[in-house]
Amino acid sequence: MLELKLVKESLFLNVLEAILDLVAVASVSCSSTGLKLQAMDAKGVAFISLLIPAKEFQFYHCDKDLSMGIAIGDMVEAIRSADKDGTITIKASDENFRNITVSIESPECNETTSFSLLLVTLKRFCIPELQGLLKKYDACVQMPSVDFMRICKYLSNVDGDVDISTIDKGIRFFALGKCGCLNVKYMQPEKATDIDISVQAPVSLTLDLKYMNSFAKVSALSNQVKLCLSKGQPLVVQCKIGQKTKSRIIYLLAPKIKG
Amino acid sequence: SGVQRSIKEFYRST
Repeated sequence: MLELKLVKESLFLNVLEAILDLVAVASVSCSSTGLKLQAMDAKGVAFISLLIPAKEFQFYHCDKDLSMGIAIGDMVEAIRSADKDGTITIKASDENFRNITVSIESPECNETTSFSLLLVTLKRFCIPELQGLLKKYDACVQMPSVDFMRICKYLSNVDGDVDISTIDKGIRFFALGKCGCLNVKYMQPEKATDIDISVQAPVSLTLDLKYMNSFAKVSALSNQVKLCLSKGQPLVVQCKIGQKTKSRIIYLLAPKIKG
Repeated sequence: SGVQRSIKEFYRST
């Protein structure tokens, strides 16, 4: 049996809101240590992995490992109407493993609304263990998420693709659209800061801009974001969710191949 | 622009 409780204004729900423009259904695995959500966008271009340790929830109990397909779009839609201080409880039982129950309790505890959400069948897709993969990556950029969001906002003025390339002591974002082009150079400052750009080998990736803008939404929930690039490999965008937590989200974005 | 690859193409063997 699984039971977890959270307040409506929790980071978990804010993250779900932020990823909904990419995915509407997700594979959710729960164990005694926490919850893992994985989802791929409809075109199979972006992959999202979200990890929330059990202690991040107001209450968390899972006595048996569970894996289920959840229409997170429908779930978030139902929770949106709840009071901002309301408490959300999500339950799944072993006896009836065809749906989950989501209950919303008002802050005064005088009103409870429950709804049953049918589970969906999803073909699971597993990616390799990422930390091992990233050791072989060519370049990593740790940067404040406000910088990443600002750059994505600049890029959103150009409709098309973005080329992210390593340059001497930094990286370059270049977008070419119908109305013109945009060039952003992001360099490693001389003084120690919260920016860390490490380049083992030159790399350049061409990526669909619309996905970058979706990633920027989630990075708004975190102070720092880390981009990892490697030749011919998906872009990896990682960020911790919130401060002083071990919750984290990882995006993978498949590049475009020129020619 | 280029040819969009999918995530599955990179990790198909795993």
